[in-house]
Amino acid sequence: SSSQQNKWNKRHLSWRVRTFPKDSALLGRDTVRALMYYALKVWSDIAPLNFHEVAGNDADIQIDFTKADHNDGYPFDGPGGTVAHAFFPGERFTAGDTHFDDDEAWTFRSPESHGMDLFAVAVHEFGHAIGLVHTSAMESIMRPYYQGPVGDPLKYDLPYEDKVRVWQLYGVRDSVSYTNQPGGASQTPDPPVLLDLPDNRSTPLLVQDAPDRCTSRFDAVAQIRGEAFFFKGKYFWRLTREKHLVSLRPAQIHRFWKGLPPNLDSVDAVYERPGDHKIVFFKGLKYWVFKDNNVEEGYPRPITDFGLPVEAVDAAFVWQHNDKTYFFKDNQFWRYDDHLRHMDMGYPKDSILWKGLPPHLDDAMRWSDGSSYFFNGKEYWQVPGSDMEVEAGSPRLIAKDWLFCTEMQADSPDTEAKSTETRVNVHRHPDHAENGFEVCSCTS
Amino acid sequence: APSLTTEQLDMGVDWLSKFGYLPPPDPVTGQLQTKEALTRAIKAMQKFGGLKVTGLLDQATLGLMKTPRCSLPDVSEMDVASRRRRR
Repeated sequence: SSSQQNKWNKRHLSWRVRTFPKDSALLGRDTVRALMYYALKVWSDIAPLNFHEVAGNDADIQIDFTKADHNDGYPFDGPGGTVAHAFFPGERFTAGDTHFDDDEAWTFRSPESHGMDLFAVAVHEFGHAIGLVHTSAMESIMRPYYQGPVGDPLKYDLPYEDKVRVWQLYGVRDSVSYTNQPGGASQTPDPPVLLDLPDNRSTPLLVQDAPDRCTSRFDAVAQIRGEAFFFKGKYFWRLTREKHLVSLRPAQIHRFWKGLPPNLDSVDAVYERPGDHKIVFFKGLKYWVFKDNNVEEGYPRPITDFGLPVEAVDAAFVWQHNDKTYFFKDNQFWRYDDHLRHMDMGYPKDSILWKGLPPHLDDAMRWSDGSSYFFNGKEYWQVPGSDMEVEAGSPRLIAKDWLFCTEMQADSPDTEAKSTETRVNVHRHPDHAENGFEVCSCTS
Repeated sequence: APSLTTEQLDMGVDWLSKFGYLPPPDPVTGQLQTKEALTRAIKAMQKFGGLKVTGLLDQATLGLMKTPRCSLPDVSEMDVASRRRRR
């Protein structure tokens, strides 16, 4: 193989699928995102690199499905021929960007005759995106020629030749977290993280004590990797970035978020930390930090690490306007800098500064529309952009606008209150969901 | 090997240029590739692709040229230059 085409100096790389295959009948958007996630994971499992999906336009690795001449010097040529390319880390404006020919029939877990295996090609292209060039080694994934599907993404094991070349570039990952144990002994693969249905699919019947999403109030709400998570008791619901409910049934927290104590019966607040995009869970005096859906070693730790003098946290979110982390407890709030890891001076302040918010919060989160959302009971308040005042139409009902419940379901009496206050005047809003219309969202 | 059609030869030369085995024809003089350069390029491509190294655009070589692949060249300009320097 020829000389390496430089490498990334930073270790945290963001990615985003900017355009999807036009003919998405073959591959749904969530499947495409899941395949990109796993193709990147092949490399981050063995090299000290961390990839995280973002929603914005400033991703390090922008992924596009495009065709013919798309003005980057590598025009595609219709079905067959050239099928994809990626830009090396050293490219000035396009470093890491990866393009797939939208004239190909991209497939997943299909026979070779049905088309081009997207996962196999993506692993190859992301090899370029981190700095590897083509090689003549017959078993390498970096051979320039398409060699057919490489099997199940959850069980894929990179050829040793390719591991050596990426170790030469970046060194070995200290805590190797193989998708597969080296040496081929395939253990049950890690469950797909944040990109596939939580593994409660195997429990066809709803566990009896599972809460009802239409009448609950929520312990915590968070935007994680661009998706919305609503936590209640030992369960959570998940919405894709298009606000599609992944499943009408809640998933069980312990079966997806690995490493929380089994006796944990609920969480107080959750947020995705800026910078390394790890996920922080709070309960009482403790907090846990997750990389993807695995808790990191050394947790739980005391929330005094943040300089919080309180005995618990009601709400935590990152304000898009300044990328600072805000903690709320009762009628006070703190501002914390997650990049510098210290509390900003002059806090706590009275939460009345957030005009129009209720005195107590269940949680808060940022959303991809640029607004911040505050949740209490069955209602939510929207604060646009960099304002500190709720927008006119707030509060609205969570169940109808986020969890696809009909008016009747959403307004039925609260099964339990997180605080003693009762809901006296539930505001009536035009019904967003058609009566009796259940929303089913299909993901990968 | 059966004699090549002009189209096959053109396709082969385009392919070898596209993927870095042949320098692009000189845009000023339109200088075409010499036969030696072409033979050298074919041998390099056959070696990289794991084919029998004949220096000819035989069926196996033309077949591999038709295989779906990554757009990026197999030989970067740097390699071509460093090989020239070595020569």
